Amino acid sequence: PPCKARLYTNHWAVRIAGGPEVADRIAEKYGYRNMGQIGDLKDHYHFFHSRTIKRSTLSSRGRHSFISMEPKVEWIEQQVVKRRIKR
Amino acid sequence: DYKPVPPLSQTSPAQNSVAQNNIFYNDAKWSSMWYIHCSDDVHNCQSDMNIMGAWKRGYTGKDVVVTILDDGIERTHPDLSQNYDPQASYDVNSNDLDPMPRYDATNENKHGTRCAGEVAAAANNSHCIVGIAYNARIGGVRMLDGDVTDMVEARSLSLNPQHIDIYSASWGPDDDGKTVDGPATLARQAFENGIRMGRKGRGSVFVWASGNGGRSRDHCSCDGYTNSIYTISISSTAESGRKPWYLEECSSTLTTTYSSGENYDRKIITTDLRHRCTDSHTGTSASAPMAAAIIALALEANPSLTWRDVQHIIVKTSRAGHLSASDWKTNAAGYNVSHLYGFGLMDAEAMVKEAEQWKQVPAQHVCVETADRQISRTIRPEHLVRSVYKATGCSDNANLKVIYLEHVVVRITITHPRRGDLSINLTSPSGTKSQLLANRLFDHSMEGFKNWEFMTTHCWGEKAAGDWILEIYDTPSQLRSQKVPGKLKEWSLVLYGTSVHPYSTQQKDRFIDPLQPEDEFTEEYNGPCDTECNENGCEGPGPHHCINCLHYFLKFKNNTRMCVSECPSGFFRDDRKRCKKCSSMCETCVGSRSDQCMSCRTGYHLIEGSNTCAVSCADGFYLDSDSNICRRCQENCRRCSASNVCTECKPGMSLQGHKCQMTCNPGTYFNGHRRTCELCHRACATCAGTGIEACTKCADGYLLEDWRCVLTCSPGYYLSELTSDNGQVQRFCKKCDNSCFECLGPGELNCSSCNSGYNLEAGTCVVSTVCKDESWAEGGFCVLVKKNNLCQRRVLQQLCCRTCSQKG
Repeated sequence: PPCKARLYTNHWAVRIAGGPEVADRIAEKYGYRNMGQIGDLKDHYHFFHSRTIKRSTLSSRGRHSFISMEPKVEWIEQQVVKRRIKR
Repeated sequence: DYKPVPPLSQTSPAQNSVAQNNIFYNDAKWSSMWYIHCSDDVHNCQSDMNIMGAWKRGYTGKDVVVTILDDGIERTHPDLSQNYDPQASYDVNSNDLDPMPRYDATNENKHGTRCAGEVAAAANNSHCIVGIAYNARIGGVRMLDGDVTDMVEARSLSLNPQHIDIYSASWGPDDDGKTVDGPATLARQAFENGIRMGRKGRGSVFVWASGNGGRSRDHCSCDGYTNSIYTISISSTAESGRKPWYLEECSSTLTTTYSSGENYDRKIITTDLRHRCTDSHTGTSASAPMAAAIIALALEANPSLTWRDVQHIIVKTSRAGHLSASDWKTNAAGYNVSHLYGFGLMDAEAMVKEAEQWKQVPAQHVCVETADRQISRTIRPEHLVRSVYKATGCSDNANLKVIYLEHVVVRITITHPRRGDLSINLTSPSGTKSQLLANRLFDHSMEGFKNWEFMTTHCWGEKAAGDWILEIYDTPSQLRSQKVPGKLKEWSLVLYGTSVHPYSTQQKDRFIDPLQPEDEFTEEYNGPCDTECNENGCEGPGPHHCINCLHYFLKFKNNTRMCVSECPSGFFRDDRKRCKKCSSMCETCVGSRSDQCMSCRTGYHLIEGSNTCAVSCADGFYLDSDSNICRRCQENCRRCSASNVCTECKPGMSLQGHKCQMTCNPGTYFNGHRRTCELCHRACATCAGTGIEACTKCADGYLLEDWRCVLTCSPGYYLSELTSDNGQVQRFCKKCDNSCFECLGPGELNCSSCNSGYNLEAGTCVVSTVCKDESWAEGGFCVLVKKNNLCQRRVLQQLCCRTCSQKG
């Protein structure tokens, strides 16, 4: 049977007000790479961290986790692999 | 405004269809596209999606953009390259602009290409098929061929929303019958942004394939994508109108298109990977792109339709036709709806006709009514929890007020040891019952539901205010080990709709024939109309003077009509808002047949299950006086009392307690699990179950010893005989007296052998030890020991050796 545990990736979705420059600065400060805005969702950015585990059943913890303490970071979520099937 | 009809056939007359003005294309599989050629004599199908009718009106999807969110799109396919739109495409998995699928030996990534062909395969290019919107622009987003995260979904759903009109998705959470999952934060945000700002403020249209978990007894209300008010959830029907094996049912389904079904049903043909053509495309994945294409035709007819206008038009024009479902009902707004098919089969021509003259519906209002927050209600096994909430429709707030319903959402939190044992129903103030959740056999989760939103479309058009009834049933499955009760923690009702009638702005121009002399017209009436007349006015003050009715009408034998707010008793409303007569025995009904009664006239009772009325309840039924319904007795019961206590069983059954069980021959017993008579153990003449311990009477040659049947009495037992009143001698083994090891009869004087430490003397077991010195206990104490037959206890025997050794 498919694994029921959550599978965390090394991608994060972040909501940062202030524009792409602010997002770039915060990403660089904590070792992330800002991959750009998520689709058409304003102020939502895709952050990638190359030094965290690519797939893990545990959410990632480390110095990079302190990003959530940044005042301009309104929301952050480590991305989880979802099981999706074609119908 | 003239729109040219697509080009006619240039091939030989033999290839033309029978009707003179039918369209013909030279695409290889054109003649096999039975769902398009419905109306001709060759392909004849029972209900038509009227795609040809929409084409003849000039609508082919021109300037409409559709994107397929899937595993990629073969943009080089000869049937797709003409209409391919790179601006409607992206590769989210590889983060580049090219959505070409990844090729492998198994052709795993064929799905998106198959979906795309149904929408916009080019017409008359000799290749494969013709897409339903064959002039639409088609793109694809490669997003399933890799890790699918919330972000991947959101990026896909929010791709170029000012350019893309329709997003079609034929995927979702697992249809294994035990998953509850839906869009997460970002995907939900993408939906909300899309309907608010997409298509330059008119709202993106999201089309979603309903679940394919029919075999797993799945329920599409556990899929948050199809359950969303922002998506148009699409069901499938086979050519025969029967439910396909993969279909799930739920109250969030809006409409249906054709797909494949059983082996004898015709298939859907579409473009396949590697430039091929296939008839293997199946499931609701074949239906959603069809629906997307039909919506594209409607958007071409009227590009200013909003996302809600599209849903309104679908509700108004979809038809039950020959689609087979046991739960078709007419809601209070006059729409036929079922849990399998929503409002029925899509009708492309009717949709484009409505779209042409459509006026936007009023703004959506959202009214949140928090029903039960303070009190936690226990859900006991095999019991029902009913919660009634009197909704006002937020009538005190003009910005939130909902009078005419669209979607209804119930947000609910339940704790329960086995989620699949739950079923939930919601009944609207007008009496329309939606099954929000059915039992799911394979869902053994203990997680319950946490603020899960169940959605129903079945109350569309009804009034919002009034009593809403939520019912939760717990039907414990045999697999459930704990009968721990669940709890309804809280629930709230979210009503979506409008405060103004959605169609009150629809204008219909009155036809005026310029050739008719003026004095042929009656003088125009300018006075007030009856309240039951709609906006088209009237020719007099009475309800029979209305040009069109607001609600329903009665038609009389002299061909006159009268508008009414509700159909009177003894009438039902059909899908054209006409009040028609019920069968003579019905008081209320859903049709004119005698098996379509909902309640009966005085003197008659409704028969449960058959919806017929009868003077008295037949065998096998009892009268429930409270509801005036003849309800079924228990299984195998022939007659039962008014409180459903069985009094007589069917032939071959016998009443045991209050239940009827099969009467089994002597030597056999009724196995309730397998529901058959099975042989008793050979030692039993009759028994209550399997094994030698279940004998109730011993077979010949066997003796009853305690609860067992034995051939000879065990040591410690003696053979006893008892003569019954009818002279029959019963032989059985009885336990010897405690003082004997073995015996020949009852009492302490019939021992035949003794326990160690005792000697047999004249049939009695006496202590055999030689007493040493007289112990301190000899005397009254030891007399008491002997009197109470405690000399057999070794300690006391030694202590009172002398006294115990004495006879007597």
